[in-house]
Amino acid sequence: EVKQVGLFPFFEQV
Amino acid sequence: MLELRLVQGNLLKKVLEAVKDLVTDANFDCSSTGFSLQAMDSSHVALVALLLRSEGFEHYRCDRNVSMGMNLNNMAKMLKCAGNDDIVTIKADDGSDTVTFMFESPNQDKIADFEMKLMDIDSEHLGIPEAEYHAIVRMPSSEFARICKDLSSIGDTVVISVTKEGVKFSTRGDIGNANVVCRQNTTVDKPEESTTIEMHEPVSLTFALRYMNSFTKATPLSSTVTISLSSELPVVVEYKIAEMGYIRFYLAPKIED
Repeated sequence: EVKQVGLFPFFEQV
Repeated sequence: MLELRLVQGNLLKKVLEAVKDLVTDANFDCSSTGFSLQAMDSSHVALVALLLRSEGFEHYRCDRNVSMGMNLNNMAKMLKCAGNDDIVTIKADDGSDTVTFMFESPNQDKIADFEMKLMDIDSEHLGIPEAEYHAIVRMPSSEFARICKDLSSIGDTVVISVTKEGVKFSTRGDIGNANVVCRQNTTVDKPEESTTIEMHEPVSLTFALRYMNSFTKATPLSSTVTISLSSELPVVVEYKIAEMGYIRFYLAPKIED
């Protein structure tokens, strides 16, 4: 089973 | 005062068609560098980054940095009223809550202006680090669009794998499975029809086809697309906009639960 992850673990809010 | 005159007005029409289904409302930022946008989809899975450099405009006046919140569907509605050969000028006065799109026919016999209300948008701006990618695939944008469309009739996700053999797009669904392999091909006469694969190490990642198909709405902007993959980063799907800049889509992968 694959799960969709979001962008936040990869990119930081500035 | 802001005044941006774009001779190739249809570029702006194509940009809107490329992003309006992914993002509803977005801030367009105008600075001495150019006209840009960064926005995420509502589920924070995909991000679009657009840059139209100031040098690409025939006239570019931006007295101070401005951020203009726009509803992209409404903006697309207004830009659809411009002819394909029209020159488009974007105008806004300091502190105004409206933006004006002016359309001029090439022989100047018809001039129209459409004023649109701006909106306040609280947007989250993400810092995108410069990164080394494990593999960079450059291929005809129409071919990539075709593969995404074909695979989405079979399954919901695509596994993109890059090895020294080439790039493989795979899906599986209730009715069966499908694999499309594209090998490096630089022998064709036209560079825009070639496929090049720059691989530092093999990589295999899974993505939602729904988003990939949405990205391919940018196909009319560029004859080639560049797909940059790394196992630790969202994929980047980039369409260069000739002499002006780019539209880049970032998509977080699907990972084993």
